Formats: sequence, structure tokens, C-alpha cells
Amino acid sequence: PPELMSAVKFDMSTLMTAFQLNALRSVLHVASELQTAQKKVNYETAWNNNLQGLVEAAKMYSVYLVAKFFVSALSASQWESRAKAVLTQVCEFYLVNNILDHSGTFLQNDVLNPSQASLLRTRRIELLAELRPNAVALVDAFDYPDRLLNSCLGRYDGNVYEALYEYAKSSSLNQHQVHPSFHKYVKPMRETL
Amino acid sequence: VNPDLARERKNATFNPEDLSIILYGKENLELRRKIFKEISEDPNFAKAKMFPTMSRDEVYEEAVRIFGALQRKMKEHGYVKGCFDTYALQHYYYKNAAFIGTYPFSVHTDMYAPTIKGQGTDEQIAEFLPKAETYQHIGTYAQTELGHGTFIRGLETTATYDKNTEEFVIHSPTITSIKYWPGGLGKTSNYAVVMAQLIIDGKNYGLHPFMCQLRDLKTHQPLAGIELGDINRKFGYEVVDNGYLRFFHYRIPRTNMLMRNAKVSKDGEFSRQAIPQVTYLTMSYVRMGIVQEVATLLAQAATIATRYSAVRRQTANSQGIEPQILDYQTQQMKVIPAICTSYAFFFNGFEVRKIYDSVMAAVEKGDVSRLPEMHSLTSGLKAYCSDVSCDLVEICRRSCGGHGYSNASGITRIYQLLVPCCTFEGENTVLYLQCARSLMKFLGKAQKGEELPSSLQFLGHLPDV
Repeated sequence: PPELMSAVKFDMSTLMTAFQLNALRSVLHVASELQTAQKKVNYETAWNNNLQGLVEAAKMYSVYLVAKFFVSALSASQWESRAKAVLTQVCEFYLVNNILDHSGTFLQNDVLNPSQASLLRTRRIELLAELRPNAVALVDAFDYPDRLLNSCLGRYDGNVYEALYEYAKSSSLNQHQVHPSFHKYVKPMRETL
Repeated sequence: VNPDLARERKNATFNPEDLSIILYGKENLELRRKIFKEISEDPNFAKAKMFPTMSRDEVYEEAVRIFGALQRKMKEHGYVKGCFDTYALQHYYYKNAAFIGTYPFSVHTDMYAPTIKGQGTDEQIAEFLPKAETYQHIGTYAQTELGHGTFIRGLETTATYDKNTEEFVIHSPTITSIKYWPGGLGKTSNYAVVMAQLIIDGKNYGLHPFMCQLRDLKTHQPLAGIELGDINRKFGYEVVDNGYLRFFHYRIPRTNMLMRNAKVSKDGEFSRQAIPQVTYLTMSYVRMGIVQEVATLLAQAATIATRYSAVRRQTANSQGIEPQILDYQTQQMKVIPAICTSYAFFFNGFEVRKIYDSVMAAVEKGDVSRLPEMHSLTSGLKAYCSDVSCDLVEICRRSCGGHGYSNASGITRIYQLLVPCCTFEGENTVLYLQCARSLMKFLGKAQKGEELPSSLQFLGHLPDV
């Protein structure tokens, strides 16, 4: 699509066009390889010789679906405006980051050109900085209580080091000041050396 | 509260509560919090903290005890009519009480009961489901065999119909045909839905589900003609007694074949009411559940990594101050993709659930046309979401530096719960290939100009390419 070929700025719609085209071309590419292979060998061998391409096509389809579902949830919603604004940033980061994570396929499929990939890399860095101040609030919103997380590091109150210290003290090895293995093995070993 | 975390919360541009309501809905959010409060205040659930230091036997016993106590508590509070209507609630309840993502009864609630519901006749549902809902029958779903996994046409267990006695003879003809891996099969279950090749007068009619009683309902002793037990220790999931099961010409009544989709009459006449793919609906259901589950596990790891990154400081700058590691771009590239992917997977889970529900509603009316779409969708997404979540949880673990390796991080537990998602209900590469096979079929339809379901309509945009 021309709007994708000439894009120097990517809005949600352009990004989604890129995902869709990438999924379609990945499927078409492996289908064409299969068809060519079947002129030389039987169907089963052709299939076996193209397994990697088939897996790649299925992955690109799945990547496209997750992106599509996220964007459609966002566009269909009437959410509180500040929460929606941050979710829009989250969604844009997800889309941009995924294109860059699979940039090899996007470039190979001629969905993007290298200078567009470079633009997206710059946008990803900008989005990191935009999301940084909301990172903690974004995870607080998942609403997982400390009891469920069962983590010294992820406590809501952030008293990480006190918790790690208590965790160390609760080790079963600390039930004795001198562990019985010292008298049983270490001492005799030392005496023989 | 740690001052760094307090400042982060103060400087946020939105109220997390608004986002929580978007994720869970106002009512559910309140219910979650109410349940959490109840559990926190109940001494019955305090002992679960000891899990990391317990032996396998103790862990299993404690998990069963907690589950029993929870069921009583949920009933007492009026949360349960049939436990399967409150499946998500029960999971949440249990996880909060026991710190672990699963329990020995999970296949009972996630697969055994849904299979009765989806594949039993009205009479069979009336007979078996109430017993399952009240745990008189504790069941599992025995499909995978020692030598056979996702390729279910290769399963060897046989169910041979004996016209004279109107019984099926269930048999494990080889070592490779021993049922292996079903959760809860080892010690917990007294019933199983067993997937076996139906044979009538020497002819094979393919794979069908059979209700098999495994243990005496009073003594819990294994029945004659059956050998079963636990498969021993694994990488994680220590609370679950994954089991093995071998049949020696074990007889069950004809009426124990789940016959909503295919029937065997008294005189051995076979008839089919639906396409064979209906038999695989349970797998699609579970794969959909995995898509939702991995989103929550990833979100937990992201929560831990992000909060720790706000508290941890490292390497003094030119003013001699150690910055929060969350201020380093490299650290942001570890935690922010995990946060954003968690959100993407949450919304993805909601959409897949909506599609599944609409497909199921159509199936109940006899329209099975969208089953191939459902199969393709859940195969691909189960593989993709579990793969990505596993990778990102490992990155979250590393983002916590050395402490991420300690069980104190909580991430090691999450990782143990995620890893099996990449292999159970189909190893991911196999699932990608199942999805790819569907894509090739749908592409053929697109080329013929046939109408495609919504999640595959992109294949119809051929002129754009």
C-alpha cells in the first residue's frame, strides 16, 4: 500500500497495515515455496523441506493477531482518558518493538525499508522515555497482592533489602551455628590432608 | 514505603485504579480484593508459606488440604453454585492462598468437567456432571501416551466393543500406549476421560472419549485391571501428581462412551453426529486458557522486575549519586517490553475468549463451520504467547541481577510455571505447524474467493500484494 511505502511517520493504522502485510507475505512466500517444491518432489517431502518457513508464517500470523486484538480493544473502548492515553502509548510501544524484534522478516518481505526501520528504532527510544515515568503505576494496575507475588524484590512497599535479609535468616542451613557436616566430613578431611 | 517507589507513584500521569478497572471490571476487582482479605486473615492458609522447604509428599498433601479448605470457604461465602461457573475465581482464590499457580485438581476443573459438558449426551451430563461438581468423582483427562503426544491419531489405547456384554474393553497393548502425564492422575483422581481408538468388529472408528472409573469411590484403591501411579519429580509443578495409567482388558459399560458427537448402539452400530474435529474441542479450550494464563504470569514477573528496578540503585554518576537502575535505557529495554507485552496478552486473551464463546455458541446450535478457525487461532497463539512470555520472564529475572536467581525474587517460581506451557497441550513447534497447515488451507479458500472468518480475512487481501 502506498501509505506504507511512503511512510515517514507511523500511526497505529500504518503500523497495523505493516503487520497485516507481513503476515500475508510470510504465508504467501512459504506457499509459493511449497508449490515450487511439489513440482520436484512429493507433497510430504516438499512439506518437510519447508518446515522452517511454515513455522515462520504461523509466528507472523500470531504476531499480527495479538497486535490486531490490542488495537481493536483500544479503539473500541470508552475508557477514562488518562488511562487510555497511557494504554495507547503501551500499545504503540508494543507494535513498534515487535516490528523491530522481527525486522528481518519485515525487511525480507519488503514491508519496510531500512530507513523506515531506523525511524522506528528512534521512535522506540522516544517511547521508552515516555513510558518510564509510568512504569511503576502500570504494574501496580495489575493489582497483584504481595502474598500472590511472594517476592522480596517485588513488594508493594519496596522494602526489598529488609525482606532479603529476613529471607536469608530463614534458611534451614541457619538452624545451627555450626552445621553437623563440619564435624562429620570437613574436620576428618582436614586431618587426612 | 520505600521513598523511590513512593515518588514513582506520585509522579505517574494516571491513576492505576482506572487501569485495574479496565483490566478486571469494577465488580471483579472488588471481589478479588475481598477474597484476598479473607485469605490473608484466615490462619488455615498461613502454613502454605513453607512450600519451598517441604518434601514432595508434604507439598502435595498441603496443596490438597488448602484446596479442600478453600472449597469449604467458597461455599460458606456463597461464591459457588457449581464450581465450574466460578473457575477463574477458584484459581484466583487458590493462587492467593497457596502461592502457586496450580493444584492437583486443575485438570478436573479445566478439562474433565468441560469434556463431560461438551461431549456428553444430556443423560450423561445429568449423571456425571453433578458428581464432578461436588468432587464425588474426581477426574482427569487421559489422552497423551508414553510414546505419543500431539499426533493423536497415533494413540494406541483401544476400546473394543463387546456386543455380548454391551461393554467396551479398554486395553493398553504396548508400553508406549501407557497413558502418561495427565495432571491429577497419579493419586488424586478416581475417574478419567480416556481417549482411545474405538474398534467394532475389527474396524477402527478413530479416537473417542470414554469415562473410566479408576479407583474405588470409598476406599480410593485402584480397581482391578488398572495400574496407575505418579510419574515422579519434574522441573516444577511439584503440587501436581501427573500420572501414568495402564489398562489390562478393563471393561466399562457401553453407556460410558461420551456420545454427544458419535454413538455406538447396543448391537454395535456406529453413527456420527458431528465432524471428528469436535473431539479436539477440549484441547482448543485448554490452549485458550493457556493464552490467558501466560499473560498473568508475565504480568507478575513484570511487576516484580519493575518495582525492584525503581528501588535498586547502581553506579554513581558525576554528582556521586547512584541512579535508580530504571533510569538506565538498557534496564528500560528489559522491563518495558515485558510490561507492554503483558497488556497486549491480556487484551489478546479477552478477544480469544470472545471468539471461543461465539464459536461454542454456534457449535451448540449445530454449526461447526468455525472450528477450523478456532483450532488454528488457539494453536498459533498458545505457542506464540507462551514462547514470548518465557523469553520475557527470563529477561525480567536477569533484570534483577543476581537476586533474580534467588527464590526470594519470586521469578524463579513464575519461570517454573511458564516453562511447561511451551510443551503441554502440544509442543510449540508442532502447534505452529498445525497453525501453518490451517493457514495453507485457508489461503486456498481465499484464492477461490471463498468467505473467510474474521481472524483470517487478511488472506483475502491478495490483490494488495
